Amino acid sequence: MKIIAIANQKGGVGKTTTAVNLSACLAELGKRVLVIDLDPQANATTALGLTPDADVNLYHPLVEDTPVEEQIRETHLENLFLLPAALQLAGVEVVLAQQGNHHSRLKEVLAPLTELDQLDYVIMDSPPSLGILMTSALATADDLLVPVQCEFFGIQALAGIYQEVLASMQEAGLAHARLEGIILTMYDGRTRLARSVIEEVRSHFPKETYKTIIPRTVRLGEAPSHCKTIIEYDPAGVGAFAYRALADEFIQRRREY
Amino acid sequence: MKIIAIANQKGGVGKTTTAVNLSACLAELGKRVLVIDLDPQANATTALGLTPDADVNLYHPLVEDTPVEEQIRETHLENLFLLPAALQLAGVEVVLAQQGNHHSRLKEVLAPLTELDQLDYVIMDSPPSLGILMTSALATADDLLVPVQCEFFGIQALAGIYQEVLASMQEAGLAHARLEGIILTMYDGRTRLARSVIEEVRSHFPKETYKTIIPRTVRLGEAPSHCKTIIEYDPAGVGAFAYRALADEFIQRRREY
Ligand SMILES: Nc1ncnc2c1ncn2[C@@H]1O[C@H](COP(=O)(O)OP(=O)(O)OP(=O)(O)O)[C@@H](O)[C@H]1O
Ligand SMILES: Nc1ncnc2c1ncn2[C@@H]1O[C@H](COP(=O)(O)OP(=O)(O)OP(=O)(O)O)[C@@H](O)[C@H]1O
Ligand SMILES: [Mg+2]
Ligand SMILES: [Mg+2]
Repeated sequence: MKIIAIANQKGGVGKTTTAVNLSACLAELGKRVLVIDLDPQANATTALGLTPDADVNLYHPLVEDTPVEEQIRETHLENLFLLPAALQLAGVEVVLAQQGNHHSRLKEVLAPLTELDQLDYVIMDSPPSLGILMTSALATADDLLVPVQCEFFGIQALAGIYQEVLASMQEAGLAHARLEGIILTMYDGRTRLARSVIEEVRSHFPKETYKTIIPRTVRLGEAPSHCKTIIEYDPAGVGAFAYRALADEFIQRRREY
Repeated sequence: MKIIAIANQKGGVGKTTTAVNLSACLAELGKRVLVIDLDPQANATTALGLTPDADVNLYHPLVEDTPVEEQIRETHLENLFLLPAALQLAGVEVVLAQQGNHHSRLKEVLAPLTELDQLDYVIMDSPPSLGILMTSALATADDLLVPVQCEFFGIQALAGIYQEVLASMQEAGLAHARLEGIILTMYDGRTRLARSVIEEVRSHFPKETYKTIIPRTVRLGEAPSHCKTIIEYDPAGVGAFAYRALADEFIQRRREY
């Protein structure tokens, strides 16, 4: 079982869209995937058709020591499970900040998952912040996947998460996650800015940057409003094609270790 | 002097783009504006042509009690000033969480500004989170401006910040900010989703929703990569037109009190 954090402190770069649709495509290929929604805004939870519920989210295991297994829900897709989030999860940050162990707490709480249900992947959708929920995801993950939007601030954000946040956590022995992949998102081929962002990311990170690029397409924004993943909402469209290609590449890269 | 928070916990909805370009247009009209960058990612700082600097940001006043006036910098635009951010600002959240007074601390630190330099507006660019920096902005502001992206998650985000976060802070006497305005951003007229988001926001908030809508335009994404505001980068384009109209509407609404 691999634990993967999808993280980028910059907002609106496609973390949730990637967490939901990559997981759906992996489940379609027969992998058993648990999506953990670590964002109190619970976008991944609503995108997968569940209603955020104050009684069903990681606040209870993290703060009240309830068993993590009780928080897991099925989704309408076979092989795809969800640990939902809710606004209450925001309270975790202040509580854990006042305890000493905030980085290792999430890891402790998720430890029982390795025994459960033969999960292939646990995919964590992180919030757009540098707070404790996000840094806990980095501290817990085996692999880090960073979606990078093809916009000017995208490069700075990548440098921030990789060279500043992850590097200093690794130095302090708080994280062992490796930067497994960078996924270029919301690519709009008509803009020179998008192409220059792609060139710059690929030149600095030739191995980490996935070949698959996620194009900007209205359908990816519409799918969650119907509580559907892209492969259910628009299975023949460019968004579904791209996320299926991403899932294939994700699996292929793991075979090559 | 009015203190305005530009806030929305959802990522990538145009907070920074609005903070920078609305402020530039107000300065162009002769208003004296201070932009306060409250986001450790410092996007507003780089967009205004300054380099994030660990020695020049609100960490020092908030945590070390240094005078706030020492943190203020000129920009290359007349009438437009900046209190920059830097990654160091992220450390404020853990420090303030461990003290009792985290909501009122920013207000104390900014109090001297009312005496300074006859500022007309202080405009705070907030981070995409529900953490202490963002809630401090709500606790300090006279007015709250919420940019809402014309996407599905935009409606949930608006409900979140207004009905959950601001309402509970007001109930607890922690905030007196009123929801002065909702600004619809990144409007892509070709999508039915965008039009339905606009309709829904306007039907629930007829008075608060600004008439001006900010269209999606590549130039607004490119301007910060040249360290320019939209009125310098593309003064005749739709982005400049929209933000100038927004500034006019902003001033007009204040005359009508
Ligand atoms: N390739 C795409 N084409 C068009 N719209 C997209 C695409 N990817 C994501 N979106 C839309 O853009 C918005 C931001 O994407 P998303 O919510 O996945 O980003 P995020 O990084 O999770 O944001 P946050 O930082 O707030 O958690 C959403 O409304 C989403 O539906
Ligand atoms: N109207 C627009 N048209 C095209 N691109 C835009 C527009 N407004 C903003 N952008 C771009 O979209 C991205 C997100 O915008 P911005 O950074 O202003 O949002 P934000 O809410 O401040 O994000 P964060 O939550 O990360 O602070 C940026 O790359 C920005 O340049
Ligand atoms: Mg998200
Ligand atoms: Mg911003």
